Amino acid sequence: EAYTDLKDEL
Amino acid sequence: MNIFRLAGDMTHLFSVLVLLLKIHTIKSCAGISLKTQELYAIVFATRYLDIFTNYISLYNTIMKLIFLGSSFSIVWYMRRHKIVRRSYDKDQDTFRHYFLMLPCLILALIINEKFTFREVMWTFSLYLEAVAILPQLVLLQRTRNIDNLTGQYVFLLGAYRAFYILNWIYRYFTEEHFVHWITWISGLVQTLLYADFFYYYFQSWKNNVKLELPA
Repeated sequence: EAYTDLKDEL
Repeated sequence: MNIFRLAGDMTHLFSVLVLLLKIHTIKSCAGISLKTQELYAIVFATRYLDIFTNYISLYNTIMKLIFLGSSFSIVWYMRRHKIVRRSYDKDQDTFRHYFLMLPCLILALIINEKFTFREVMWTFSLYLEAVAILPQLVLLQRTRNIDNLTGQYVFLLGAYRAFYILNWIYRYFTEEHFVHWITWISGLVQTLLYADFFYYYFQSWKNNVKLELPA
């Protein structure tokens, strides 16, 4: 899902 | 992970270490806004809710623990430590920072990528971080003498989000479907709020004079 790839950021 | 994001994380880490160094070694928090520190503690608490449930990498977990630990310990130092708290300038640090939280929460409930508790909290932390520096910038304009460590702290804190903007540009061009307007706009607003500080900081560095912000 699109939004998960920001969750690897702090 | 890309070089821009690593530079951003390191800059952010250094800003926190500079502040902890100042408070821990010279036992002073003169010129530091407790309101901004409290807002940052809330930012990290609402952003890292998934720290134990969503393992991404050792680096990610360690950095989250450092940011959580440092922001809460700085708030503790400024509120409880018998020596440090004496140098806290509460008469000047009067920004109504709790008034900042409500609009951020309402906005997060309206504009978010997914209407779940965790996602709304995460979006709230993004909006709150964008404005968290305001009490500190207001305090800087009131207190005439900005010491070097405080200036460096604010500069590094502003620079880290600028690196993140480069990171988002890089990821936009290298990853499919990497489009996140909410994060991009709040990150841009956050960095723009530092614009005038950066200008005066650069001027003071270029002319080798003490940093002064116009009243």
